[in-house]
Amino acid sequence: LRAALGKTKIEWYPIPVGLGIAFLGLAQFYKSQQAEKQRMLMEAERGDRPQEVVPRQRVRPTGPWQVQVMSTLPLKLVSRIWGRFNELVLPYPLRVPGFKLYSWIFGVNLDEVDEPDLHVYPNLASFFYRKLKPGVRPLDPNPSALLSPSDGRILQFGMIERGEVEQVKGMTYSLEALLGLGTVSPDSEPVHPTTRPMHKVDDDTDPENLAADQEFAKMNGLSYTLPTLLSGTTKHIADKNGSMDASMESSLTSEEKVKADLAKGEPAWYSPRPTSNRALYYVVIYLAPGDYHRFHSPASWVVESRRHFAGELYSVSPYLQRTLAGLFTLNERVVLLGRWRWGFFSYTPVGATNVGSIKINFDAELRTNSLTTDTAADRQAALAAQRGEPYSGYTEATYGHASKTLGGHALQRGEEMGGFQLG
Amino acid sequence: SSIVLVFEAPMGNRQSFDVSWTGERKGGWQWHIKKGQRIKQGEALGEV
Repeated sequence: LRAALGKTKIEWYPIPVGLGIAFLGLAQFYKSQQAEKQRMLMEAERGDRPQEVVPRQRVRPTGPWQVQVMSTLPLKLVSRIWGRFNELVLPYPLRVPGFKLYSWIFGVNLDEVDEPDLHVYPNLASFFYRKLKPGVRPLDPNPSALLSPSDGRILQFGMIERGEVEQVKGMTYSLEALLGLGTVSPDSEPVHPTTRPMHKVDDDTDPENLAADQEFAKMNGLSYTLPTLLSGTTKHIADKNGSMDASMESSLTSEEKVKADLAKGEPAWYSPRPTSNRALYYVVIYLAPGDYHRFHSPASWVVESRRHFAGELYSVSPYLQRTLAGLFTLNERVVLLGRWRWGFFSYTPVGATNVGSIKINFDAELRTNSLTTDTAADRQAALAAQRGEPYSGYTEATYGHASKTLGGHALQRGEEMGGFQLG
Repeated sequence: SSIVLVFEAPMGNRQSFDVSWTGERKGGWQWHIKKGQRIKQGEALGEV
């Protein structure tokens, strides 16, 4: 033993990065536990009954062993730690080579970046959320076109049939589970008997149908009935005098422009009833790590409400999309609901493990991938369970105060709406 | 990360098309994209 101790050569190795991440994770976990204990103590001191927050029942996805292993990991915690790690300030001399290496690996075009001096970005998180030079993303000149909201790859697109969205060939998920239009049970199946495909067109002059729609809206906490949702409520803002000239249009405010754009979609004989020649369409765009991660409005539209689903944060890589059914209905997402010139319009940014934070520029209250939000969602789920009601899975906010005439927040085509941030 | 758009638009079937004097079909939703295609912000996904 003495000889072994004396003659063995000692070699020093740097501590692996993974160990550092694990240490930060443990520290964050300990900190969050302490904060929760502190909160309960304060509530007890105030005389309030401390409420034990029961975590929401996690949906265990089915799939191959890789998916099963992934479903056991605390993905949101990993995502938060990843975010903190990327917010660490990089040493000044390492910034340019570091960002250039990242750009080389993930295919970032540095000529398009608004800030030519890469030293300005203190860390990877700020480089990831970079702006582009004005004019490098010209908008399609066709006013009837729906624009791409971001850079990315088209994963899937098509028409919605039987209320189902196709994730990949043969794998579908319910539109109601994605947008929260029906009451969603933990196994993502609509349970309310009045839940119907959104594109179903019926005659709501029939009192029976009208009563069913009102009941459906009441049960699901909607401020509108399905026929009004599908028809779009542009009747009251339609410009009956026809189109306006360019000089008039340039003097309008952004809200008035959106109003005029919405009105253009409806001819003078506009009817509030949905016509049988309309349908629901969908498109899924995947943003790779090297893509520009701010997103823009694809059309002129009015956002009426926002639904935040504090779900999981699985990776949305093409592999997992092929193997994990209903991936987009499991992940944390922000559903923006509203209307455009042709009726219903929804916009759903879906988070992933590495890009968990979704920012909406006109919604300062929205907090995604946050422990506070998760605890609030757990509390809501617990309250719903106490009342014997199914948990809707989301928290909702409306933007009616943004404009009284439009009933929501107006967005112009191409306007920046927000973005995805690291962690 | 991903973005999912779900929207209502006129159906691109034969009944809803309005054919102009040039023979161009108008009125229905038409996609301008292909599956797997790379796209940049501001490019057209489709048009009515």
